[in-house]
Amino acid sequence: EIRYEELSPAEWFRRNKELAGLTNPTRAMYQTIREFVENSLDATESYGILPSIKVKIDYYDKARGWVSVYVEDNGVGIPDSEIPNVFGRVFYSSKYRIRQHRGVFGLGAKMIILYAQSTTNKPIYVRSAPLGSDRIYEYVLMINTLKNEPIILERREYENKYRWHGTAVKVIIEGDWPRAKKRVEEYLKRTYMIAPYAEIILKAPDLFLCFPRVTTKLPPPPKEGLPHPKSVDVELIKHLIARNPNLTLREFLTEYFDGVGKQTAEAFLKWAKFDPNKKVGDLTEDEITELTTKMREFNGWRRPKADWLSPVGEELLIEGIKKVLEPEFVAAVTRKPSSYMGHPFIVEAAIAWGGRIPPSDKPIVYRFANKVPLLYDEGSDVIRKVVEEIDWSVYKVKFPAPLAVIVHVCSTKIPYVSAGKEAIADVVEIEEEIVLAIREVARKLRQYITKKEKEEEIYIK
Amino acid sequence: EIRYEELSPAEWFRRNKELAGLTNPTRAMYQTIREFVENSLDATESYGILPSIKVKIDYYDKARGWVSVYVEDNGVGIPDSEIPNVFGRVFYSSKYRIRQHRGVFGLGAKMIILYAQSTTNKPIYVRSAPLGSDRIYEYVLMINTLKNEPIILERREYENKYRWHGTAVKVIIEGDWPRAKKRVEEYLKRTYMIAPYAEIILKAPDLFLCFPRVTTKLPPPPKEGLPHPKSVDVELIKHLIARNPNLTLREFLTEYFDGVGKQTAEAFLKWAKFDPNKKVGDLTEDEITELTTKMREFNGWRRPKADWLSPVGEELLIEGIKKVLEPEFVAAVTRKPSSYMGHPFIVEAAIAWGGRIPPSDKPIVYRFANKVPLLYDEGSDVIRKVVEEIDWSVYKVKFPAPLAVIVHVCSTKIPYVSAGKEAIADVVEIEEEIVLAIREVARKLRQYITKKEKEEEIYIK
Ligand SMILES: Nc1ncnc2c1ncn2[C@@H]1O[C@H](COP(=O)(O)OP(=O)(O)OP(=O)(O)O)[C@@H](O)[C@H]1O
Ligand SMILES: Nc1ncnc2c1ncn2[C@@H]1O[C@H](COP(=O)(O)OP(=O)(O)OP(=O)(O)O)[C@@H](O)[C@H]1O
Ligand SMILES: [Mg+2]
Ligand SMILES: [Mg+2]
Repeated sequence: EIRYEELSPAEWFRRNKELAGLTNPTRAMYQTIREFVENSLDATESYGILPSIKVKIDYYDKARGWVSVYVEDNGVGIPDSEIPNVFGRVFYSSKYRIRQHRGVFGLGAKMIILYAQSTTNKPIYVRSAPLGSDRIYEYVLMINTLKNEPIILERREYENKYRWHGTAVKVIIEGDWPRAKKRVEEYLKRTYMIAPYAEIILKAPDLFLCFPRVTTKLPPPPKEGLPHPKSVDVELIKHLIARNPNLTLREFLTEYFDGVGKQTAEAFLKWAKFDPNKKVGDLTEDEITELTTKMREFNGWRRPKADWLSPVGEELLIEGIKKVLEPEFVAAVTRKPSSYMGHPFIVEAAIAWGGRIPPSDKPIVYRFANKVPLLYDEGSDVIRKVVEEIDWSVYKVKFPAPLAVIVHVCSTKIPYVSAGKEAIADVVEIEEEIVLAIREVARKLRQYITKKEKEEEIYIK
Repeated sequence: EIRYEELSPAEWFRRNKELAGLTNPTRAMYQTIREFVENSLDATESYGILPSIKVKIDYYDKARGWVSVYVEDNGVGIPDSEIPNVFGRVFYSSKYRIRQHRGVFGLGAKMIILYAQSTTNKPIYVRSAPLGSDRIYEYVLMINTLKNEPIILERREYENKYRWHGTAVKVIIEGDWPRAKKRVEEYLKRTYMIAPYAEIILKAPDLFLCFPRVTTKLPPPPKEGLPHPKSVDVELIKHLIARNPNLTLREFLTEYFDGVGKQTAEAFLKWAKFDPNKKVGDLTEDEITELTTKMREFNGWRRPKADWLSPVGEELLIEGIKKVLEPEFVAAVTRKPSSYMGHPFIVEAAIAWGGRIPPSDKPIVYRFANKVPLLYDEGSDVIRKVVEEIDWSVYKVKFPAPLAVIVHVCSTKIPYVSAGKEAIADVVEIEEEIVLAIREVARKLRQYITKKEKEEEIYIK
């Protein structure tokens, strides 16, 4: 008698936590902090708010290895009716949009709550006030894993006397703070390195970190984009048709897709042999498939816009690297936008040399995806792959050398290797852009090293 | 106005196909074949049936890069009422049990169907007859991604005149057969290498493979196990309590857990300071947490049984390696069962040397998890990590050398790095066992090389 079962997404991820980076108490300690800090940065920076983030870590039950983690931000807050949903339902998110955010899966906070429930049986505490709200809302929540629904244990609301806005969360997890401490410090340092407009304060056992804002210049928040016609698949086309079956094919293309004007739409439809006036609701299944295939094949689409992206920028990169790494030399480049499968992306690279950078047998690699520092799974990451395949002697680098390579990839869809969001997959277009970006700054390093060699020769003479 | 959305699991995986290995048409070609072949092997081997599997690949629309993939087995079949569920609902499976299978996530077949829907808009065709059934059932299905439900386009049933049993599936996907061909051949060859009781036939453009059975001796199917007390978490305990809140703590432990007899249960409860006669339904939240923590801490549990596992065995390993690699020397070892977090696992390792193995700068690594050959993501795999860290000169191996290392890890829960099931995460206990297993067979290789050197000296003299 074979038993067939269905699992809710919450139950499935509870059983397969390692797919989301929760492999042991050390990594869980790190993942808890990063998932909440990234949510706080999304809730501030993406809405034009200068981020102020507080992180507080305390031992809750040292014998059992339990730690409490508190993260507070001055962000855009969460509406009362949505608080139970965003923390109580796996695959629930405000970031399923075509826009650069740190979050992407609608899973992060829920994984931490599932981990806490599984190890300490403690609920999550949430306090939030949306921007301009005259009330503050507090919840104590758990997740019903069998149904993928929130369990509201407590709810309070009270007057927002001092017009606070933002979100505070607190969980109690089985976490190895002493083992994770170094990496958490590195994570926050690197976060700040490329977001020096963020103020981050961490209070923890044996660790106090204070990163004050070094600039009040916030990069403009990315706009929300439309899908690019090269990134379509049949399901997406069907979802869009269902929204308004009465649109003509011409209207359908210009309304729902990035960079498609009336002329481009008509040129495409002529090439693909479709009637521009046909209603999309009248397309047969085969025609829908044909339309999709042709959209992906057509070479006349405009390149994807970068308005939905938010690169760090060369100036801010250099400033942050100088402050954190204190090198003798630094060069940075922000490449022009490119795209893979219709998803726009930008690669930024920097090289830092000498100064307080310790000599090492191979380059120290700093990886970033959508402004998030990646500290695990380096072996699976395309950035590490590119750095290893470069012949550094061409740039006058002899190992051991005090060389750091910083690469930031930002996109409306980062092709993560796993739901733990620690490594970027080796998509061909992204790999090629990383190679070109690193070579560009490596050439500047070579110029500097050459100039230094000449100066030393003159000095010796 | 922030827009919050919920995605069904089908829609989430459609948007994040790369998390399940569907990164491009070459990999999709490979993944389609492996997901269906692994389902067929689970449906035969796990039920004591000698597997006969047919795979047929044809170009469906060469211009658009569309390929049809047909896989048929003589397995245990799928009941009529379950066919729409197992192919139409993400997270639906018969393998959410404590038992070794190739499948584990309840996702594989659905990912292929979602990929086909997204690229060619074609449904899946399924024909199945359960063991002993007098009817054969045919379905044409798609997945409703918004609701994670099957869409039944057609259904037929007819008389099972010749008492056939098994399952046949057919999909049409955008797949790059020429680029994937080599890896598919390697996958089937290696599958057969450790399952030489399986008969596998592949007919494809430019490729005909026929692997006839070399033995009719099928390893005994693994039994279904109970969870081990070391692998508990709070959620599992709560699910089990809910099943029958009237059980006493003593009964609860002996009934639901692997290897817990009355004596062990009482010893544990005494040590953990619980009343053995207390009803589990009367435990408070804090007591449930305390019980969970203590169960994971207790050192008096019996080691996990290996009855739920199905290793290949040294004899079959050697036989398969001889047939496929044709080496001069081969040694194999099946380690005793071990466990991590209460999940039993067994590591098997073999070394093959010389003969038709080509010399290479580093060992050729053959990785297997639950009898599935792993061909991608080698850089993320713990097996590759261990092989690289071994100093092979200790075993008289000088590179370039004709050396192949074969490692098989089997467990009731393989800690996969991602849902693409191509790499095993570096769990400490598993890594240590792999090191010990490889050293064991490496020492036998050293004996052989030493003996060979002596013979050559005598011959030269
Ligand atoms: N500090 C916060 N301030 C405002 N909104 C928040 C905050 N934290 C979470 N949210 C809301 O909760 C949603 C779910 O968060 P969660 O971390 O689970 O997923 P995500 O951030 O969308 O994606 P990912 O899984 O990649 O992190 C977010 O999309 C956001 O709308
Ligand atoms: N050829 C087959 N014969 C019998 N049952 C099958 C066959 N293929 C699929 N099934 C049934 O369908 C279920 C779902 O298959 P699917 O591949 O989606 O998930 P899974 O094999 O359980 O796990 P995984 O995602 O790791 O492959 C299986 O658990 C099994 O019960
Ligand atoms: Mg998040
Ligand atoms: Mg499967």
